[in-house]
Amino acid sequence: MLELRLVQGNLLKKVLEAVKDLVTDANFDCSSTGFSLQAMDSSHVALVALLLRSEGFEHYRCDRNVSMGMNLNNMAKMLKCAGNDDIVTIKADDGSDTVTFMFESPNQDKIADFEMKLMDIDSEHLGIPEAEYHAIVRMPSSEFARICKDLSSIGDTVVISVTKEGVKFSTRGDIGNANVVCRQNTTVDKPEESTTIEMHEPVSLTFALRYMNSFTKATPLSSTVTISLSSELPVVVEYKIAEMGYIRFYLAPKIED
Amino acid sequence: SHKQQKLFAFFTIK
Repeated sequence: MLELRLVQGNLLKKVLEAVKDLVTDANFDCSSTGFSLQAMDSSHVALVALLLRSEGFEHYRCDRNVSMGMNLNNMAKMLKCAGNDDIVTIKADDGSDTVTFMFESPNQDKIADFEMKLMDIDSEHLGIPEAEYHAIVRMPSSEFARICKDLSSIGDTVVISVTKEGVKFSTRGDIGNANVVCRQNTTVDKPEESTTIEMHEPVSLTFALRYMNSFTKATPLSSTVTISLSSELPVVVEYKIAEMGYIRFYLAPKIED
Repeated sequence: SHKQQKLFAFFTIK
């Protein structure tokens, strides 16, 4: 028996909007730790890892570890039917081939049940070791989204370089080239508007902008984004989900052919 | 030109 009651139901709506374009089908894993997902895109270039910790739910019952295969587009369709202020409960009976999403309006005057068919998904779970990153950039998520969108109108790839000067996002295309430099800026009043750069070693890596733009669909989940770079590893683009966990996107870099 | 690497070059299947 599984029963997860999330007062901030719109969090789940936002999570689905953030991942459904990257991944079509995925297994949601439920354990005493929380509700999680790890899935790669179909070309095995990008990976999304989601964790919503059990403590973040108002009620969390998960009698045994369960993996539920879901079509994310269908799940998003169902969650779109929940009101933004609705409390969302995810329910599944042991061995059942369906999952139920229950939506309750805040004053309990409307209760809706949406039952969705589960699917068997063969997915490869990757082991992601803890790593030391050469540079960690923390910046407003809206700023990062803006840069990715702007650069993708010029080119297909972005070079992200971190030096003592700051973090530089560069692209080039048929019509010309573009560079955006963000410097460390901690003097602003609000911490969510600041940019911080923790650099152990300068690093410069090239990534496909198409994926970066897809990751920025998670912008509504967090006011800040953390970009962790190392020359030997995929970049990690992380959006913290307040009091609940995170959504992390991993993207393998491009190399000179 | 650039070649896109795959995640398997960095991470192993559990």
